[in-house]
Amino acid sequence: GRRRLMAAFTAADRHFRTLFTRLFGGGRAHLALADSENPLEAGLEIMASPPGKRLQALSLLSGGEQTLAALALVFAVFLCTPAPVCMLDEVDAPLDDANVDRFCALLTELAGVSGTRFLVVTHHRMTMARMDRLFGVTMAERGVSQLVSVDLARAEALADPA
Amino acid sequence: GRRRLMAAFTAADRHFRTLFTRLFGGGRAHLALADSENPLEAGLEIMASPPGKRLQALSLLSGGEQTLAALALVFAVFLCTPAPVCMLDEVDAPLDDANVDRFCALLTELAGVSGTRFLVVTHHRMTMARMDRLFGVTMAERGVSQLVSVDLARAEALADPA
Amino acid sequence: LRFVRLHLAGFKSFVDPADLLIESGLTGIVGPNGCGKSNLVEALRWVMGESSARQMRGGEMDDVIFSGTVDRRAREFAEVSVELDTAGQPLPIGLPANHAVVVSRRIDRGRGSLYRVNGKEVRARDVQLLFADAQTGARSSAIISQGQIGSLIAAKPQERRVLLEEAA
Amino acid sequence: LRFVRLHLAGFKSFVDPADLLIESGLTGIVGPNGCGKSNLVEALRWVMGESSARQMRGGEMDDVIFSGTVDRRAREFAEVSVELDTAGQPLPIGLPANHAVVVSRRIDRGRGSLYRVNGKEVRARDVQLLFADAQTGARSSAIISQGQIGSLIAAKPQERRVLLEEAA
Ligand SMILES: Nc1ncnc2c1ncn2[C@@H]1O[C@H](COP(=O)(O)OP(=O)(O)OP(=O)(O)O)[C@@H](O)[C@H]1O
Ligand SMILES: Nc1ncnc2c1ncn2[C@@H]1O[C@H](COP(=O)(O)OP(=O)(O)OP(=O)(O)O)[C@@H](O)[C@H]1O
Ligand SMILES: [Mg+2]
Ligand SMILES: [Mg+2]
Repeated sequence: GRRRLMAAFTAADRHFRTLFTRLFGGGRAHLALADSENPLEAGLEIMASPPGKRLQALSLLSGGEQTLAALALVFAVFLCTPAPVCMLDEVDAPLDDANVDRFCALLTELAGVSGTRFLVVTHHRMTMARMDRLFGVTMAERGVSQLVSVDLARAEALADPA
Repeated sequence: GRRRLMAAFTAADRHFRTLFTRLFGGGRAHLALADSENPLEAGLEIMASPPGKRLQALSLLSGGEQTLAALALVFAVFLCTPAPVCMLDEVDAPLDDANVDRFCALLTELAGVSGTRFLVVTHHRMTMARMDRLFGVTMAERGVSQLVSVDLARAEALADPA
Repeated sequence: LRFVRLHLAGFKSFVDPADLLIESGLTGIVGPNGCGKSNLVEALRWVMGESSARQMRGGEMDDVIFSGTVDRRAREFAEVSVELDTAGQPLPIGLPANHAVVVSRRIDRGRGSLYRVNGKEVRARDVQLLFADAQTGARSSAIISQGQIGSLIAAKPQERRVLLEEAA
Repeated sequence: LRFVRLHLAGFKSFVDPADLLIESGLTGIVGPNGCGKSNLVEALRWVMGESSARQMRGGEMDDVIFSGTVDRRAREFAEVSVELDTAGQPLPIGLPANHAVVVSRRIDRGRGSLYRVNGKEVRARDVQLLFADAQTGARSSAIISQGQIGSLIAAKPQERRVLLEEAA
């Protein structure tokens, strides 16, 4: 129980520190056990300082910064025991283009390192452009979904039916 | 109490039906008082059917459809007593381009009808392009925000510091 | 009542004085993650009399005062003011029906907030009433913070009725 | 264990048979609001043994069966299968170490779900164990539903520790 959990915490924290700096292009962060000395009861807090800012709890970061820090945590845990498939549903929605760029670069590297297959649902054009292949979901007939393999130009048109 | 509330409900519902159809480009929806016969205790439920789909509660719609329906509700209440200023912080994040287009068209009309001044925080290029003017917030010096008036080309560059 | 300009100094990340012009139609606010866009939304709520530090994403109200960066030291006070054009409508707190009205709020670290209307000190209550009479205020349903639409969707029907009460 | 293909028929808005090829690297999934992208995420969780209808955004598990549109009548069953390549690893439920393995789940309206591995009927428990041994499953922390990142941010530290337990 206790020893395994501490080992997991230490491993996740090590990955988290590296991934945070990668995703933010600088800064530093770490995980902390909160509310109790006993790891079996403690909560998991994120302390982060984006580049040039002071160290603070997750709740004081901006919307996009919080999303990026949460993604660093998810991937830190993932790296402890890589899953064969990873599916992400519009996690890039609050991110600006620079952060989308770093997020995609990280995905590409994770796929290379672990052999994990990634399925990424997105509306962001930049994310679409960084995928190895694209599937479009359409409702040519109202209420009925169909899957079609598409290229980037077609994907952009799909996202913009106007 | 009771009569005023029912009058507000009826007015909000009337606006909601029209705004829903505008924002979705079709379909229909209505507000319903839930959980109690007494309007002073009842909750507010949204019943909606996007174009070509069956009528269902808000929770069964997709992420983008829920956001659009919630925006229709917010603007329906707004039309009952138009405020002099309306400030929206990244409400367009889950929307695809076609819905962003309809959302912006509605904002333009509301501004014309009520004289309300709109401040719209966004990362969406299409929304930026539909604004009358743009302000950029930058952190040229880390941790220190500055406001600058920008044109569209500069705004797009700001959103994409890469 | 028309909103004309929002002025910030020492408020959150806006340590240097900054002006947001509020003109008719649609004004877009853009910029990278973490640059201070949502802080502007909070400045608008704050000057209209917001009394909860949690609504300002802080633990206590002093958290709205610029807390310093690696290069700059923390400030001791923050001030936000909003310039209004009353277009001749009488103002509730007995001010002359003067077109240009400036409502300001200043907070000094450890000493609380001070409100002024056209330079004259008033109570928080007066400011809240001034804006309530103009169908707006710190908790106006026409001011939507980041993530607030998501909470409206996830809310139970009972929690959504507060929107209706505002319309009544 | 490698995921190769997800096949849906009658599952939510995918009334007609549909195949999502899962190849190495990054596969993007795009399309307008309401077209069925998040339904694919739920199909993947469902076939791996998800037991809660709420996780499927429904009231009861039958809600995953295609419920009809203005032009099409509702279906009586839904089926999702996932094709795996075990790359020679032994499978826990005593199947021959055959490379291509198909796990399927079918639900008939009012009669519950039936799981099969390579055509042989198995219990839900067997399917859940199969995927748990391969570091995945219906509640894998590597599957992130729409809005889930927001809940992780809003969660209290106590609620976030479940992530750590998964890594232990
Ligand atoms: N009192 C304060 N003093 C200095 N900086 C502060 C203070 N309060 C908040 N900040 C800083 O303001 C930044 C957040 O700004 P804000 O939330 O407005 O960003 P944003 O532009 O909305 O970003 P996003 O696009 O990610 O939502 C944080 O990085 C935080 O460090
Ligand atoms: N059992 C069912 N039968 C038929 N249609 C269904 C069923 N369950 C859900 N749907 C439909 O699926 C649609 C939602 O799909 P989904 O949530 O996957 O959209 P999405 O592509 O993720 O959209 P967004 O970009 O807005 O998140 C809804 O409009 C809903 O009506
Ligand atoms: Mg923000
Ligand atoms: Mg979705």
